This record gives sequence, structure tokens and C-alpha cells, in this order.
Amino acid sequence: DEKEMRHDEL
Amino acid sequence: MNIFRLTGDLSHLLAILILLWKIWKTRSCSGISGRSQILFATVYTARYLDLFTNFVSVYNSVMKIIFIAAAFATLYLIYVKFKATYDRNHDTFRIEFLLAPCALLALILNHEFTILEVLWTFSIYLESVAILPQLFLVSKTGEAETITSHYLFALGSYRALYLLNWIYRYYFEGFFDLIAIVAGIVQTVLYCDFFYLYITRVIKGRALKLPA
Repeated sequence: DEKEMRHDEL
Repeated sequence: MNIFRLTGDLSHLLAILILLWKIWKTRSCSGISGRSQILFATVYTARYLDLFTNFVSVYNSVMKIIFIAAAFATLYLIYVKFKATYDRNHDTFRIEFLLAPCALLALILNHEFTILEVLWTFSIYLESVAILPQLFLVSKTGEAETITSHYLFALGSYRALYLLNWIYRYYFEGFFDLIAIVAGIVQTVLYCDFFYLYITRVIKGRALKLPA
């Protein structure tokens, strides 16, 4: 989901 | 993972390593703003607390650990090991004027009102302005060593490449994060003046001296 996509970035 | 994201991350990593290498090799941190480095260490610590809650990939975790470790190693070199070479008289930017508004903004504008999400948002806002003490130091002394300008160029390029990454992700994955995008634009804009000087002077082999 969106939250996971955000936390994937550094 | 797209090419912009990967080159952005590598540029970020390169910047951090250039800085550590410069300080270690010259045994001096002159020209480096300890205050900006305090802000960066705060940024990584606040953002990468998700190491304990979300596992994304080995790449992701390793990079986060390197960023945090390098940030604290840099602080150690500036404030302990090579303390005598630290330019404290020129490094006078008041960081509370950045910390307080970023903290307030993170409390108001965030994705979710939880401790981790507010800290994540705070780190995004703070990162966008964390370079200001360093740019202030360069403007105060009117010059930067060539290696310091390489550091700044790599660090500035990283967020600019992330902007391309977000454009890519918007078109191909339908994903966008307005908080990160707006902060990323602010962050990149702050480097524009420096980018101009870097391209017109440093690449041509001249030292980075500000026009009087």
C-alpha cells in the first residue's frame, strides 16, 4: 500500500 | 526501483562517503557545518526508526543503517576527533529556527497522527532545509574547498534525482506523496544557486569562490 511505498524510499 | 531512484541513492551515498573521506584524509573539518550535520543525523534517526517496524528489503535496511552510522561518525569526527579544526566562529546558523517550524508543520501536516508517521514527516521537512547552515557557512567564508563542493553537488543531486523518480512513479505506478514532493522541490531549489556556481566554476577546474 501507499505507506509501504513511502517507507521503501530512503 | 527505477534508474532515477537508484542513481539518487548512490549519489546520496557518495556524498556521505566524500564528506567522511575529506575529513579523514585532510584530518580537518574546516569548511564543514557541524550544525548541518547535526540536522542530518536528526533526519536519519527520525526517519529510519521504521527499521524496527517495516522490513522492506535487505538493500533498504543496509542503506538506512549506513546513513545513520555515517551521520554519527561524521558528528564524532567534527565534534570530538578533529574538534580543533571545526570552524565554529563561522558556523553560526540558528538551527532552532529550522527545527521548531519543521516540528510544528509535521504535527499539523502529516499522513497519520502517530509517533512514527509524525517523525517521518518531520524528517522529510527537516531534510529539505538541513543544508542551510552549510550554505550559510560557505556564503560567510565566501569559498568552499573543491572536495566540499563535490560533496554538496552529490548531496543536492540526490534529491533532484528523487524528483525524477517521483515523476516516473506517478506515471508508471500511479504513486505520489505530496509531502515528499513539495519538500523535495524546496530542497532542490535551495541548491540551485550552488549548482550554478559548481557548473560554471568547479567543473572548469576553478575553486568555488563566491562573487564579491
